[in-house]
Amino acid sequence: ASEPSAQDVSLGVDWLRLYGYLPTPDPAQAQLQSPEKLRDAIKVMQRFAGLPETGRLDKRTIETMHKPRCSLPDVLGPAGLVRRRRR
Amino acid sequence: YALSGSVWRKRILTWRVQSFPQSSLLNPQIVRTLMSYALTVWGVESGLTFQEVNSQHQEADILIDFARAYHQDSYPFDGLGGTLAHAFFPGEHPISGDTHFDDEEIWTFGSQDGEGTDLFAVAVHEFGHALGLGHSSAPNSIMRPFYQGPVGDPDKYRLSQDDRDGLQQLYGKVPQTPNDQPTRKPLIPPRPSVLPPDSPSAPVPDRCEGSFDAIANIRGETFFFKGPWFWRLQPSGQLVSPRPARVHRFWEGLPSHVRVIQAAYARRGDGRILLFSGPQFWVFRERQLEGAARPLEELGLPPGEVVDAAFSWPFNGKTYLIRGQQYWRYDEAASRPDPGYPRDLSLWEGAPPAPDDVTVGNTGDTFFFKGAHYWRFPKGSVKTAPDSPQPMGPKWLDCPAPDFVPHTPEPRKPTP
Repeated sequence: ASEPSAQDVSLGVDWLRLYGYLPTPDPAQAQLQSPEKLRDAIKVMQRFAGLPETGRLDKRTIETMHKPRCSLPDVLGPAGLVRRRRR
Repeated sequence: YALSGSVWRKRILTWRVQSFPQSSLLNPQIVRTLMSYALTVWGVESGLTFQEVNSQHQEADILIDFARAYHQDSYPFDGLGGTLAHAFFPGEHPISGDTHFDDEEIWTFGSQDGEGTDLFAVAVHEFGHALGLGHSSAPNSIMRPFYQGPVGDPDKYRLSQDDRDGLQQLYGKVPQTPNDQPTRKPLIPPRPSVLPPDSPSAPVPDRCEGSFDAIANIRGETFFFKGPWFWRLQPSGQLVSPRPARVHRFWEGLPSHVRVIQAAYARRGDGRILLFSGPQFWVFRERQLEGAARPLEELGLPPGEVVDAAFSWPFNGKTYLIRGQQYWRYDEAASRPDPGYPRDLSLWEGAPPAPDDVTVGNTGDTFFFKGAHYWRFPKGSVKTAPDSPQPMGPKWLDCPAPDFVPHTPEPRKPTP
């Protein structure tokens, strides 16, 4: 399997943040996402989408991220609730 | 299932549709009926009662809006596709329970062709949020975050066990004694006409028979045209629907006298989509027609000529137009046909003559289609792959392999 492009990774991380799988970065902090955290977030997303849980931004995962969907976050933990609090 | 953490403290909830879709096949009465049905789906499992309020001045717990782009909340809509709708969890805030649908979606109900987005299915999902449910990862749950397509008749639809469990965790079960069982109003929705007056009367063709009029890769999706119908194959390899959509309802502005799309392709550079029929072609931006019909002479073909196939080849940026055993080449960048054409199609080694159509797949391979078979040209190559031809059905159309097109004659073997 080919590696995802930098653009796909960037879009994927944005998507994962938007729907609550990754925490929204704190503007006051420089934050690096560990590969493990990213892999775990992708796995949860894949579970929601009914995809094989590879933990990789593979082709099917990226395609699924482009599917029509509900705007609300999937994970209503601390990450997902940030958007609700903002509202 | 997942719970949002908030719940309504009352068992009778009011609702009102505050704004209706601006351009939709669904009139306000149908929209209201569908909303009523979608709420009832949740009501019958929980004993919650939903009352519609009609006055604009009356407060409602669940206010329903069709809105575009930024609409005063944290979830701006993004036009066609992408995000479809959202709803706010229960609570004391005025916005709690409110449900918003993206007005730029093509909302449908009872569509037989998989076209558009089924309003009832999305409404059931969103009202789940409005009652306090989060997204679920259960396979049959209506609360899965991704749009799963229509869910069938509103009066027959029943929530999955996962959804019922989540709802009943919040509001309890309905009374089970016969006398206490809530009755469900026999709502007879005014079923919208799913067939426009000019809809084709011909039966829906069998996609597994192959022999398509045209096939095109449009932004990663493969479109298969046959008569007044077409199917769409997503980049993931899944059909949008096994039922075809109607060409004239999707390609807005295509003249009604055009009954067959003989070739189609997405133009490099500006992404316009060209549909060919007879000695003319039409240019579409997204789904909308741009301008009038144009003659094929513009692309370098002799007057009155028609094409069997058209495709844009990414390896030289040129457009190829095939008729019978000949092909022409057009330079999109220079907006003129290349000199020295037509040439013999045998330069594409192993290609079938007069293919139904040709398209370049997402992997870069070029595919010639004819009848029920396809010929693959590996990325950048003008020589067929050794395993060509192959039956189309299993790879492209979710059709079974063994008995695929039993009446199709033996495919022509590639020229050695």
